Amino acid sequence: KAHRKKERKPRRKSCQRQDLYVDFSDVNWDDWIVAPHGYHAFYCNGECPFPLAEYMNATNHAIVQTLVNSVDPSLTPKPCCVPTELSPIAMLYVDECELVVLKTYQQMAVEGCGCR
Amino acid sequence: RASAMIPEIGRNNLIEQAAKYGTNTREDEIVNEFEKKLLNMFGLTRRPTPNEDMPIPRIMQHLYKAHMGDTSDGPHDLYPGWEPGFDLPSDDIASTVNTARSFHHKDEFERIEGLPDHHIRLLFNISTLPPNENLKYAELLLHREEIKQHVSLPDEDRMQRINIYEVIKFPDDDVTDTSSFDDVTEEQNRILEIVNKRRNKFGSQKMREPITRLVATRLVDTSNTTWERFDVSAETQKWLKDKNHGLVVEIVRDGDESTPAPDVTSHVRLRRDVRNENEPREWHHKRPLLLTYTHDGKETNLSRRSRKKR
Repeated sequence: KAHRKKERKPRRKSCQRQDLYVDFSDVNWDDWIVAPHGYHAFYCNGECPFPLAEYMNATNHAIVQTLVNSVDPSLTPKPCCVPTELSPIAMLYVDECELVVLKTYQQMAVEGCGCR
Repeated sequence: RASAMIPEIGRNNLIEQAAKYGTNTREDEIVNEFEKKLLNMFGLTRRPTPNEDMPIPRIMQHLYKAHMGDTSDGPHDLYPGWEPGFDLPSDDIASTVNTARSFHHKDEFERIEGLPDHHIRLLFNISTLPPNENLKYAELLLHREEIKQHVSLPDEDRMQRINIYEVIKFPDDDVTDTSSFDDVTEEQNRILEIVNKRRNKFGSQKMREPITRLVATRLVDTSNTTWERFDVSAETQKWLKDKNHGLVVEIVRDGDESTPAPDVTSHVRLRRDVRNENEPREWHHKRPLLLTYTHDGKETNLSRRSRKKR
């Protein structure tokens, strides 16, 4: 009855948003940034395999690139997993003139990833 | 390299990575370029290195919390005497700006020759505002603390008037020009003092008082504690283009404009209170403040953020 399980290759994760918390003390910026102490920046990682699922937000270009890759991988790699939507964060900090500044910075955190 | 944007370990790793590129540019130059990009991203010219004990005005901390939509621990709970109504400027303004900066006045210029002692000059050096930022709004904040003895007084005795004047011109702008007051050295101050003494000795035909213009007036009740906010956008705009002589504030009894109000120092915090042992830390949080609101052209704003559940 010995049943040998079919060994499967571990499936690589498909393109999705991954956790990344940027702690300002890790980069020694905590002496001039008052708030926040850090923020969830996230990052995008994973494969963009065929078939490109709906949630991968593939562009027409990515679909064509997938097709070309399927014909001859030496012509082009598969599409890349990249941020498709970013959001701003606000920071309270002391500037180089020792003025206290509250400012919002665009494109600081990943909201969504996709295959591009 | 305490003043570098990139920590030492990160710098070394980046130099190693740059070396693999095999370009003609030196690895440390490539990393320096990256460091410049980081500074540009924040609109900085160099890495800030503030003093460890530099106090951050509570108003700015509150503005940050207000922007984040954090009302869980209102500032009135954290700081006794805080006005609960204090908030970001109206959304009409907050939605058109993405940067707020706080400026303290230069204490050393708070007296003006030719004006009565109870007239306090507030001179803010806003010359460090980045030229690529568009000034949309500016407000002057004055902190008032209740005068406990006034609580039981009748209404008419509790009321005082705050008058804010813009200093348009000094009798002799060349001598009293303070547009570059950051660069005034001790030697220049000494010369200015001698010039003024000589003028007093020999008499001057010129008008002694500066020309001022009333920009705001408000009747206040001395039996409560709050921050008074005055729109000084027009004046601040002028300072960016022309000479900056600052503002003058006077507090007078209501109905008797010629008499300075008593207990001014303990009511409206225009000056340090040497009798208070908690100074100067308390002074830092309650001293007059100029808040400027600017926009740098990037697609963000300071509107109150809605709390999103991820």
